[in-house]
Amino acid sequence: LRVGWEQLLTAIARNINETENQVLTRDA
Amino acid sequence: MPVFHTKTIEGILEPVALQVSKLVILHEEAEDGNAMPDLSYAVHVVKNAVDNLVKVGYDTINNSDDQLLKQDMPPALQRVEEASLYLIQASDMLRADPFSAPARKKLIEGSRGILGGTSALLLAFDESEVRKILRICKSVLEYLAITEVVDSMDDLVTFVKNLSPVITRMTKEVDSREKELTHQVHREMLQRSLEQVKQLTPILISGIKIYVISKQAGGPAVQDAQDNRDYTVQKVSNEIHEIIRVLQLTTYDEDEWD
Repeated sequence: LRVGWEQLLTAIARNINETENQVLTRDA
Repeated sequence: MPVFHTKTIEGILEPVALQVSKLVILHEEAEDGNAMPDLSYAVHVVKNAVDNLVKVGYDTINNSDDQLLKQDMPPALQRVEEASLYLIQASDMLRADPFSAPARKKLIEGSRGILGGTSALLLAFDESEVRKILRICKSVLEYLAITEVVDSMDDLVTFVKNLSPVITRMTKEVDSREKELTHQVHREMLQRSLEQVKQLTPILISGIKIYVISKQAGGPAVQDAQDNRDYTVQKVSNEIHEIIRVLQLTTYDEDEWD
């Protein structure tokens, strides 16, 4: 379960960074 | 599972959506009470990412002239921020009590909230991108509307010179969009209409040319030439209206996340 929650939070952080990149890319 | 409308959105959200689903099941199985790990570092990383996203989001809102984007983005950003606070609260609660059931619930709600907020954000951007393509399509329609005033070869040269770059841009943008879509039926509809526009454009130019020559020569052929020209203009316009319609179709349903 430990690995599961940490993996999820890591995936969420990646999701947020990719969303941010998408915003920047489209804004450019 | 929700259907993601574009490959980009699918690529970003699907891995997290799968993880959330998996964790919800694990959480339910662990209801009997296993100790939760200290998640404060992982939550801190998420909080930093959210802070950056929110900053970039508001910069974009301030710099954009798209009123709908300005309207759609703030609620999505607020949703992500609130969800991030849920994660922090959950992490604090778990540090105090690693068996806390409300903390687990908050973790799941926070994870879902971030997923929902980033989906809404990506969707708002996607719709803004679509509006840009729609504007290009509408500018082609405006050019087509002035076909009837082209009655000399000089006019025709100017018309073609102005129309060509706009049509080229439209076909390029619609072609890229079509490749981005995950919905096969929508893709095929766009491909079909785009192919029609490509085939009809030289026929349209030729039709206008025949009309100009007939008009200069005079005689009964002018009416036929005009009818042929107008028929082709109508066909191209219909295809562009169809492209505009299909570009606005979406299978996305944000409620799926709730």
